[in-house]
Amino acid sequence: TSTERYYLVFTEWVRLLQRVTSDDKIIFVFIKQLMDKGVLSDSDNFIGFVKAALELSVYSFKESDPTGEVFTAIDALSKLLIKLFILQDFAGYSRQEYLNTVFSIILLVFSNDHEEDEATFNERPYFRLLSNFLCEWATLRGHNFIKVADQKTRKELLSFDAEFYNIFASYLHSFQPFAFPGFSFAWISLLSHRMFLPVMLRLPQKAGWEKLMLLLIDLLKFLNQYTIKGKISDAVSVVYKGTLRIFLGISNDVPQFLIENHYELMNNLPISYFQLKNVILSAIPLKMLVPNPFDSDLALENITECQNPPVVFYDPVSDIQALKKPVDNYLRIPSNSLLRTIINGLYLTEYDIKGGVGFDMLTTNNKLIRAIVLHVAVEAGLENGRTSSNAVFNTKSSYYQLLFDLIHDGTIELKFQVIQVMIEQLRYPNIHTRWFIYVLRDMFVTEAWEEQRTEVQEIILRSLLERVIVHNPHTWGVSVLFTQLLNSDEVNLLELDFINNIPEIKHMFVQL
Amino acid sequence: LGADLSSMIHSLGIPRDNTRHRVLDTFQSPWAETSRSEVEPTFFIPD
Amino acid sequence: SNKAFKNPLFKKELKYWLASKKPLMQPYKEMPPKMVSQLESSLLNCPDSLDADSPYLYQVPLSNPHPTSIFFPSEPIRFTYPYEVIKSNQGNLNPNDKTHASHQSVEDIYSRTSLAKIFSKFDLDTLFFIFYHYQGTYDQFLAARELSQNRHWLFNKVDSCWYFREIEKLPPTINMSNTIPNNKREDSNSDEEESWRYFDYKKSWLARRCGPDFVYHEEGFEKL
Repeated sequence: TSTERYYLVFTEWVRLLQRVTSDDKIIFVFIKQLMDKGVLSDSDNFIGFVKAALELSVYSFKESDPTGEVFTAIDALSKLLIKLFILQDFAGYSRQEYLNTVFSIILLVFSNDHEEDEATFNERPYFRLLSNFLCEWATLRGHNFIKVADQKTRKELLSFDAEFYNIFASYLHSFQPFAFPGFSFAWISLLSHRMFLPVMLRLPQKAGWEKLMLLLIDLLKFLNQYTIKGKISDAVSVVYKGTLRIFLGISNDVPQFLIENHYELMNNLPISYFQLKNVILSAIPLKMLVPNPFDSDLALENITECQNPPVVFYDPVSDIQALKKPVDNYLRIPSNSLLRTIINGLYLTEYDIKGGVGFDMLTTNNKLIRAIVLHVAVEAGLENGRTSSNAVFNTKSSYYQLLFDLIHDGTIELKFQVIQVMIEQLRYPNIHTRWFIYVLRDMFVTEAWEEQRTEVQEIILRSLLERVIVHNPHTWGVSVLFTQLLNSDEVNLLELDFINNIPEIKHMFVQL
Repeated sequence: LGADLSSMIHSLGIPRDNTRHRVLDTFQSPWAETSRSEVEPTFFIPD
Repeated sequence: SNKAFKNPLFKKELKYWLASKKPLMQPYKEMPPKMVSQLESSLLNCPDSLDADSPYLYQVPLSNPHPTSIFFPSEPIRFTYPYEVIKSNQGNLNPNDKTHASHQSVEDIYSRTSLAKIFSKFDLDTLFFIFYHYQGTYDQFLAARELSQNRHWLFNKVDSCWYFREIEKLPPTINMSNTIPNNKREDSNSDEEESWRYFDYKKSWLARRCGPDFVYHEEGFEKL
């Protein structure tokens, strides 16, 4: 059969690569013959050949002595596919189409293997194949593809570089754990691969960030779905640990990515992941020196960085949708009717089951609240730069008013959600951190709440406490605000009923 | 409450002192248990 | 009924791919037994760092294969050097050894790998051997890095030799007379002598002094 003939040809290729180096002239001759003699002369037989080669390579892996060389065939296949990518004419079709075809074939063979017989499926050969693509591409692209002799090809490959990674990322998205649980750990290993993750983080003009966020959100969604209170499987715990380690690596190497994408990460982070939340929100720009947050004499208005608006990669305005007009109109001229519209829009029509600390479901739209709060922050930051701090660091400003009114008129849950999201903005020294410290500190001490005052204070303290009670890291902004409240002359925390009446909490605050 | 991350941070190769060092370019695996050996990073050899 | 499902090339596989889309659109609220089993199997088969390593295809062998004990692994093992051990060694430098004169290790993505750390302890002979006999490999790269970044040798593209510029401080000349003209006194390099060495890999396998007619041309050297 043609499949059997493909097996023979591929086996010859594997043998050849064991005898000569991959840039030997024989290799070029062999590939040319593949094309000239009709093995790879059109897309149908290309698909047939690659399918057969992949199936044979996977079979070879499964049959190999596990202590020996198990990847010989897979390594040879990846070498062939990359060679074809470089050497082809690309007259009738594009590099993109070629790559899409290759990945599609892999995905189809993989799907069959994964679904058909659970007992024999093994993720490793597929992982190896994809890992090899990344390694081969990394070698090829060194110093802007300088090793590619032909100038025209070199230019084409250079402009294709970002697309290569984004196509790879798109297919990785198809392989995600929800779709193929038997590939989960290989998938996470690919997402964090040394020749994928740091590249995606550093592509010019942040060209890899959108797709990288897609993949990280895939991972967080999976964790979110299977982090059930009291019932977390070992496997899911291991997924969590790997995820945490990956985020720590990103925070170390490219903290700017976490800084600019914190909004979407918070939207998808499982609600009980306080430490991971802190890791993401603690990211500090690479060269920034940060003053001691526990210094009670800290004057934020004198810190230069506290004037700067943080960059936001994804504009939250797109998520406000129907409420954008009422919110923006309110920020221009506050009114009760606008407030009604906004608040009504924040409640869900169905309960959202969420395993939180002290609650199991939500009736408010957490994402919409986050979008509005961040939007207010962005606008306040802009105004601070445009006019003056007095316009913005002012309880009479519409920015403050909106947040105050949402809390004042909302249910306890809405109060909690708004305050929680505001506290998320207490990050590294920047204008948003500074502004929310101002707002939250004022909200903590103001008498304007009237009979709701204690409730609001309790929610603010609870929300801060759940961020500081966990192991390190803690964000700079949360530490600053917490220190200010502990040292406040205006309110003695130890006199508050909700602290006094619970021995464990009282003890904690006395220590703090 | 999370966990003490210092051993995880150390296993990543993130320095304890104030020096900065990139770790993702030599990242072996998301888990310390599967990071038994170092991996070859990207490198370039001039012709 | 879609045409793609009738294509003999992939109609068999396509239905499995399509089946994977369902849990993607609507994830199971609780993992069904099959999914639990698949996830656990994935954990069991989790790829490790050896799987993620760069594929090592055929390389021209250095020498004839020689018998080794069956207990020796055939793959080179890259083990992790405890960081503290290396740090304490950096102080033990022979101050008279000029090649280690400014042995401040450069900090880059390789510097904390065990191989790079081991290379920093190799003597020049070993580094040159690796450089010339393991061409095209990561080992050659690391040898070149160590020679260039840490030992400050320069690689000449023209003759493929490594060169070293040595500055020797001459003992101050005792001058009894005070009548040295001012223009001569201003020469600040008068008590330093520059000499060049190169490593002769072709014949003697030794570092030799360059002849008096050696002139340094920057363009002839590789910017590493």
